[in-house]
Amino acid sequence: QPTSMNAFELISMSRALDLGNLFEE
Amino acid sequence: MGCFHSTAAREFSGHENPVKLASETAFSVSEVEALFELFKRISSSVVDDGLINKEEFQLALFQNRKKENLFANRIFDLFDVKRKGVIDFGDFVRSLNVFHPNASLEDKTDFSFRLYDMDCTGFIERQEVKQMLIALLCESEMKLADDTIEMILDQTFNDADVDRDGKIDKTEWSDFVIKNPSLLKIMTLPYLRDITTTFPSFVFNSEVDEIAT
Repeated sequence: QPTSMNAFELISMSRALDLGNLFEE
Repeated sequence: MGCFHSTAAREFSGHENPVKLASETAFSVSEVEALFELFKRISSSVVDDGLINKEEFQLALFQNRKKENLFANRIFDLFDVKRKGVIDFGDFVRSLNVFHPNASLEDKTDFSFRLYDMDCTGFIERQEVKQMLIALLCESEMKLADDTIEMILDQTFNDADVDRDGKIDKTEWSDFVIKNPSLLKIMTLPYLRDITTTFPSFVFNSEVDEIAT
């Protein structure tokens, strides 16, 4: 439920902030 | 420390020496060399110039070189330590070092603060957080009414902005992430602990014999 989360919890869901993607073939 | 064959030295010509990079980071020499294989793959994906440009970074993150993204731009800028508009191998290794499980909480907190301080004012301001929140909603095609967004921002700043000056300073951020450790989840890549086994495809090029230290 987004309204119970703080803004940074939502923001950290961005795909761009998962640098593990750099390692994907 | 690792010994380094002349062929591998040729391999790294024009790049910082992996033995030196390993001595400055949580990575072993062979892990730095494995990262070099990853770096070569990304830095040659659009222009084979031994440097990662923004398109190559976006391609590596999204498998789409044209996908502009607020957060990818911010991460790229933070990795581009020398402000050259490209990421060289030394920047790449030192920046990824912060995401190592063994990197300090302080380094992770500092990096995440700079990540969210979009305008580099030394504070995370409400307008910046709103901009990032809207960018996230667009990226995930989620729709939230504006007053819901304002409510989330109110709640967030109520928790984080202790001195109520409308912005989050470094100390407030440090205290906030201690209370909300999940916010630093993005700052640790567990498999950086041992790249050489997790990414065997990078190991076959390895030419550095690690001498037991």
